[in-house]
Amino acid sequence: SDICSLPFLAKICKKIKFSIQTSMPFKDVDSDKYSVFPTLRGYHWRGRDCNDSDKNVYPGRRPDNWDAHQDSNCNGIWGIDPKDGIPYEKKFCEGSQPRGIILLGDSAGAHFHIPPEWLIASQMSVNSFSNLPTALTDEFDWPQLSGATGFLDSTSGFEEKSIYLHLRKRNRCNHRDYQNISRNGGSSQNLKKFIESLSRNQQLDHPAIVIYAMIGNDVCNGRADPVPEMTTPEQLYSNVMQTLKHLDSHLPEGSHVVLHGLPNGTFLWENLHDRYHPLGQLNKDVTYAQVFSFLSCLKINPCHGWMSSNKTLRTLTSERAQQLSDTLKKIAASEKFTNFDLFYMDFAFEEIIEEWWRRGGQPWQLIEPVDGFHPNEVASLLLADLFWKKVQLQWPQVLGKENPFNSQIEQVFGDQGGH
Amino acid sequence: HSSSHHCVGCVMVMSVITQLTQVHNSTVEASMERLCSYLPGKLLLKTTCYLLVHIFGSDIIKLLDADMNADMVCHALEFCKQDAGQPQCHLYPLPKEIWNLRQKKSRHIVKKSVTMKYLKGD
Repeated sequence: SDICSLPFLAKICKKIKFSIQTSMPFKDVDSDKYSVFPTLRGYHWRGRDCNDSDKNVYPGRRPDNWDAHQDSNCNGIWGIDPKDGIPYEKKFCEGSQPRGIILLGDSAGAHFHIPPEWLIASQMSVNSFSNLPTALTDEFDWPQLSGATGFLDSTSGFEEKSIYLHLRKRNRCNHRDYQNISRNGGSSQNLKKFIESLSRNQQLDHPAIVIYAMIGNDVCNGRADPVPEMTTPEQLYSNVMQTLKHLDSHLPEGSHVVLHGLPNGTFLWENLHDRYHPLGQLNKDVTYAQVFSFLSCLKINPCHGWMSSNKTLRTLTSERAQQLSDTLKKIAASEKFTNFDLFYMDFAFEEIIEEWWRRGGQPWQLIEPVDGFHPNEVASLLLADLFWKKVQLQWPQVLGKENPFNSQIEQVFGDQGGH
Repeated sequence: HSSSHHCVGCVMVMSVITQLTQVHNSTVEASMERLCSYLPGKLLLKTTCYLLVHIFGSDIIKLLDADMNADMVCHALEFCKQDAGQPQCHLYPLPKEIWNLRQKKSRHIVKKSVTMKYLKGD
């Protein structure tokens, strides 16, 4: 039954298991934590390596000798302008304050998504499962389309862009400087198991904007009584301080950290319970309430607290989520660190519902149809857009300035090697 | 947890097979073949599908042809199990008495199954 027990597969299995346990790229020849391979924690999750045989070449680092002879930070800008003998990186990026985006998140941040076409028999065809190998080797996450670090065009034809693409548009020197350090089931409690996969050299790299967005698993679990397992405000305080101390010892000076609050998840039951699940659309025989109940019975409901017919439990879960958000707010207001400034932002799902209403949408259209739990791609991009607008308004220094050389960078380097 | 995930996976796959049979007005066997044909060859996905059909296909055909729903098939094949003292988990609503009747029948069907004997063995 365990295919990995076959001798000829043992080695590759060991490597894949290591990659999954540590959230590090499976294929990383020079071990600099950046990869030329898309899945298995490759460039779908963090900027693509432009030289996987040199560990000193990777996205986000300060240029080596102004990249006169090679692109040491993979932003596609290198070489010397023949007109004046000045290296392009010096000419276009010096003083522009480049910075990277790093997400510390959970399945929502990694954009967990099971395509409904895998379950709807009436629409099924040979093409329905073409993305299954990619999904499997990316743990059913689609970070390349996520609200924080997505670099692919939205599959929903949405204009809004990810936070990374906003940053790249603001300063083309930020090209490829993104890291999605997220994991399905990620919470303040288990972040310490995979935060080591964050890559930033305090001396050699540019500053980073780190978004801490553990938005559910501290109050979500599959237990029959989920409350005892929920993280308490005291535990959260301790866990987050541990994370922030780790960041202070790794992030370059001049970085920024934004703590994201938790949502009020009662929204899920209220907008989905009596709607048909994709499995129930053909015969009108399976609602989300039944799916939630089935998952709870099996004790694998991703969030029994909110995905439950028990109103009292839903309210309790939201109260705890609010207490944890208040704790994050308190940390941001009272704790100081050497290498970064610290901010707090509410998880304003209500605001993006209003925005979606304004566009003629329905709230249930903002939730992943198969799991009935995660924000879908549209919701992620609306959240990213709202995040960008709020930060631009309240803390413009976090985003850096518009680079006046963007158009010249595009003129000389085009798409800068793409992603 | 892993057995719970096996149960959810089984019920989803059986639901899809049942619905393919309905949508294409075909046999259960044809629907299983169709589903496997939709899968890519990468990561041994198509191969694994045909292997599972080879192992469980005949039991699935007998059970679905005997009007069992996805929940019952997965309980009969033991992808879904009811732990002692725990409620029986199912996705589709069905009155208890009908469930119990059908379950007896499904057990009878798989009793002669070579696959189940093999799987029950060491």
